[in-house]
Amino acid sequence: YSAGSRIVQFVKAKSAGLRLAGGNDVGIFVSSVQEGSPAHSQGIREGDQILQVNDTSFQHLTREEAVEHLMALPVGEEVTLWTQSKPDIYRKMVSSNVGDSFYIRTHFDFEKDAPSGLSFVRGDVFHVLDTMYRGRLGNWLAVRVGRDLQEQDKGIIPNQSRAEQIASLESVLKATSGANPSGARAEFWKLRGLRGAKKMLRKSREDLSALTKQGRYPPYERVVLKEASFKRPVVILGPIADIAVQKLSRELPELFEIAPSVPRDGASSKVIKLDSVRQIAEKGKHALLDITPSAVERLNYVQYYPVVVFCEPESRPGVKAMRQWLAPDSRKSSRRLYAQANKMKKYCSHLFTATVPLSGSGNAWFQQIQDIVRTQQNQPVWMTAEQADMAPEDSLDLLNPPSTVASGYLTCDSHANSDYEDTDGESGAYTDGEAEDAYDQPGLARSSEP
Amino acid sequence: SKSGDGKNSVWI
Repeated sequence: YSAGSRIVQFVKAKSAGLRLAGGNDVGIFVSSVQEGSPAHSQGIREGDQILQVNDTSFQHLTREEAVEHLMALPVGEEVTLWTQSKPDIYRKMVSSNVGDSFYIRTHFDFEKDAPSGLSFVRGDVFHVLDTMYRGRLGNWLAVRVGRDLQEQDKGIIPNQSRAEQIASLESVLKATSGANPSGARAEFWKLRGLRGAKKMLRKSREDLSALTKQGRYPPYERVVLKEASFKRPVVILGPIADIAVQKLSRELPELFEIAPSVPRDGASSKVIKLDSVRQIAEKGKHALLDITPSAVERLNYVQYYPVVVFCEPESRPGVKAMRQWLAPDSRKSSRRLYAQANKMKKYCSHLFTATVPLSGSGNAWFQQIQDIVRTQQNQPVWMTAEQADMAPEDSLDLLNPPSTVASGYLTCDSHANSDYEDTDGESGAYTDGEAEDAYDQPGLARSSEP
Repeated sequence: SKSGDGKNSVWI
């Protein structure tokens, strides 16, 4: 520290008499000192950096945390400040507006309560720009960061303590009165008229809520962009997904391995255990997963960062021709696979990492899938700030602690897993005995359409 | 860019 570093002591009056600027990595600075205050009488000046207050380091606090800390100090007690004079850095910091800049992932759903507010669902990422919006406690100024890592809409979100209150209220409401399927995601499905979505939404939210509890996630989790330290799992969606995963695992066995699916306890449906995803990643390979869209969400949520590739069909005859050429022995219905792909595109495109067009002939699609996986593996993903500091071999253990094993499975798409008779031209009554997940089978669940 | 001047509005 500079020669200007010094210890200042004074007794706190009604206030210490300070305004603070900066925050987070740039440090906490004094932006003004009240005339006649104890701080003023002790020679604290604008531009001083506060390194420590009593026993608390001020070096990695948000401005909100620093302000709350000073406010909580009892009136009439002696305060010891360790400061250093840094006017140049302070001026640069103010002019470039770099204080309080960090990223969070949310772990509760929020509907905005002010015109300038931002609604969000758990899992959304925000760039926080200011932890004391308009100089007051209560709101953070933030920008939503999209899946493409581009900054989107800007507005206010509840501050840390309000977030904690809202998140705990939300979990209490869930526990006492069942789920409240309001919020942006419910709205999303409602707008699209998806029958049965509410019920399934409730289920999927309860799952996420259970995960939140298991992982003891805070309402806001600090995240940083970093490349995944393990080979990310790959989910192929679309009418040739079965062919694609077989081809990838057969032709590139050192890079891809199909994750085994097992019967779910007491049910005919199949699941993939998270543990088998972890085991394949530990071998340095991409696990190939045949899972439902809600399982993709879940995988995102537990931070396995799946690469989701949607193979987009051009036409139904195109799918049929392609399947006849690539897998002449398959009895799957092209008509049904085509319909399923269209519905997936309509309802689940927010989950797609990339789309591969299935047009023309040749194996261009296969090369494109490989290119996408390679590119995505080198793309940074949002991971918890603490996790980013960990040794790579430890990080996957954290992702799958023993406590989550009971629910550590991913639901498989039973339709994609079974080999159908080719029913082109038949009417589309799907009579599998299982309860269908409206979210996973958008529009296919007991659809009344011909 | 941020709105506000990036400091608390009341003396602490």
